[in-house]
Amino acid sequence: GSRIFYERNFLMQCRNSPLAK
Amino acid sequence: PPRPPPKPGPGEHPLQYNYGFWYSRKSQGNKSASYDANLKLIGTFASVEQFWRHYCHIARPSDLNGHTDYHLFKEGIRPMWEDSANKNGGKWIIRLKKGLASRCWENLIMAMLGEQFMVGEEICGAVISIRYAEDILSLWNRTANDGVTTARIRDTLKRVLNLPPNTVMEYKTHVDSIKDNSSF
Repeated sequence: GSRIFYERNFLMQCRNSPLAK
Repeated sequence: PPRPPPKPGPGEHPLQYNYGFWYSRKSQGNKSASYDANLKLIGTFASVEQFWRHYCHIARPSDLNGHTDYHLFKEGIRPMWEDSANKNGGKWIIRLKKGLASRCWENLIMAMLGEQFMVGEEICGAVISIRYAEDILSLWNRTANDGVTTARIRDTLKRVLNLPPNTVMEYKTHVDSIKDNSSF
């Protein structure tokens, strides 16, 4: 299957998501 | 009993692998028995959002004191040389001047969780070791004698950590660490 890649900037944005609180 | 593996929640972004967050602190006294006994699993996660929920509740590496390590390893791999995933492996070691640990640790784990190393199943986990005069970052992989893989990991580390050009990087096999029993 395909691997799941994330760029640093995207991961940092997720930090501010309500789901991450 | 073993805990059930974590799963991404609704709307969360899954990671390629599940991970475990570990903490260890050197204790006084019995040196040989202490490493395994001092390893504490903080939690496991399967998504980006679950990672941040753990991360935001623990102290940043630069705010730790004493002889303390954080370990972030793929679920199922204990952060020990003897683990079956590690026993033929090794690690890149980067010694950091005081003050750089939090930023470099964050850059390293962002690259690992985001699958930026492009070495298949090779990455096992990452460690930040807080010490008295310097801090030490290490990235563990499965196969120490695979020169192509270890070179690719080194090159990605250089890129994602954005370290000063004179930073020394050293590769050490876990077999050698077991032999001299003095990794740092």
